Amino acid sequence: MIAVRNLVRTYLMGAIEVHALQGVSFDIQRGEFVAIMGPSGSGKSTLMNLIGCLDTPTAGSYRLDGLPIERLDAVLLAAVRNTKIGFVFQQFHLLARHTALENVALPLAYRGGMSRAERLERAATALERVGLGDRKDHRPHELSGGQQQRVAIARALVTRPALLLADEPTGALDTHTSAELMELLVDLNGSGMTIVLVTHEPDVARHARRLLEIRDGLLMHDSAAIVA
Amino acid sequence: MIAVRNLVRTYLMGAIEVHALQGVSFDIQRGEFVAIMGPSGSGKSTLMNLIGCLDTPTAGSYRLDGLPIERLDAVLLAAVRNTKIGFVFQQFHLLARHTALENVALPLAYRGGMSRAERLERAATALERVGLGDRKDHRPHELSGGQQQRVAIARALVTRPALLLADEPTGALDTHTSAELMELLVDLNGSGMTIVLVTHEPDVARHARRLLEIRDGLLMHDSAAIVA
Ligand SMILES: Nc1ncnc2c1ncn2[C@@H]1O[C@H](COP(=O)(O)OP(=O)(O)OP(=O)(O)O)[C@@H](O)[C@H]1O
Ligand SMILES: Nc1ncnc2c1ncn2[C@@H]1O[C@H](COP(=O)(O)OP(=O)(O)OP(=O)(O)O)[C@@H](O)[C@H]1O
Ligand SMILES: [Mg+2]
Ligand SMILES: [Mg+2]
Repeated sequence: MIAVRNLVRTYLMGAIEVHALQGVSFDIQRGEFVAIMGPSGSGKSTLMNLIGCLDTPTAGSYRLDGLPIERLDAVLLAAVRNTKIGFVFQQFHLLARHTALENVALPLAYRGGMSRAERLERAATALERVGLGDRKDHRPHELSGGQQQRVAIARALVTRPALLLADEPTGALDTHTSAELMELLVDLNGSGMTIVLVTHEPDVARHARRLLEIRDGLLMHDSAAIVA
Repeated sequence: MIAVRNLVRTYLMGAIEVHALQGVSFDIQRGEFVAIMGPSGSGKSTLMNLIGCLDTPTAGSYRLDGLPIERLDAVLLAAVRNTKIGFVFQQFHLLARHTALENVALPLAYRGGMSRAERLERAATALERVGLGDRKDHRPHELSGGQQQRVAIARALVTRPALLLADEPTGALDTHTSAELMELLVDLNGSGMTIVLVTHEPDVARHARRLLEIRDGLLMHDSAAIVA
């Protein structure tokens, strides 16, 4: 499903170059459950944005279901994102002037084929599944940090994407809520969803079946590589 | 230093009342190191905002160094915040159009008594202490999640406040960086800083010497209360 080859991402700040990703390569098959760990600033979110078609690499290649992502234009990239990927952002990126329900329903509008009432109903179900049934009409600033994170998770799951990319999805959650979320993800993976999850918590990573360790923009260790 | 009595905070949303804090009472002496834990949505950030003079209670009283906070006007509240308190927000709240250095230097401008050069130098030292010496000129969107969190921490510490309030300060940090931060906080507490820290991680909470557990807006357990 995912084929990454020598992926590089450099940020240019005037005369300074920040080598956020310095050439990483790996494959992820459909149905895998992969955890990515590494120090703060090591390039994890940068890698996730590239895999999620939210950013284009400086060099290297990335194929998603055979599509050469680095060669697609903005319109095609948006279409790929909307149809294949659910993304939980490290900073949530909820729309401030919309309720939790409207935020979660939004990705369904891009897909089409549903009435507004059907979208809102499916969004309500997604919010209940993360324990926020009674917070549907709150706007982001009327929610706690962990509640905002769960809205971001519900939004990523509402389209039942083939690929879920979650960037530190339990960062603001207490142990109990975090454990519940991991059970949900294990279930979804069990019914076929491919999951790539960045985390710095070992208790979260252990639910995955493979671990990629990133340090200084490089893939230092791939647990799948041991079983050569 | 902190005396909270029957503190209540209710949010009004049209016809709906959200009882975020339902009457909590406790004292915190100068020099204590207190951890606050509890489920997502239980009222921890609401309590921190009240203690940090960023919000006023619906009912109850709060005295900070003898000052009746619920009776102060906005000007006095701002003065109290700027002179006594350093606050690490759960959502960071960095200024987007300013560099890390400028963000960290800002609280020093409110205090006065320093030249701009001195403020920038002290801000640079604060950033180095959290491992971000080489990220001074980056703006928030040019920083990783954990780097933004550390800028927020440096900003809270730069004025050497008597009281540090940290709302989930390790949420975006890897285990190693998180451990380094906790060592720094233990040091600062050892030299007299009073610290109140919200966390959902037991490994972070164990550095404190007292634990307050919040659930559904109520103080369910105070480890200091056992030693009656
Ligand atoms: N402005 C607001 N209007 C309405 N309800 C609010 C508002 N802010 C917070 N709430 C609600 O008040 C409750 C307490 O929120 P608070 O942010 O204090 O929780 P918390 O313990 O910090 O949670 P977390 O661990 O997820 O950060 C939550 O249920 C939240 O939905
Ligand atoms: N827009 C940008 N411009 C310049 N440098 C950037 C930009 N975005 C990120 N960086 C830098 O690139 C490096 C990698 O950032 P990235 O966000 O991928 O780290 P991360 O592994 O996700 O860290 P964290 O665990 O703290 O979230 C960091 O050192 C960061 O400062
Ligand atoms: Mg990141
Ligand atoms: Mg909170």
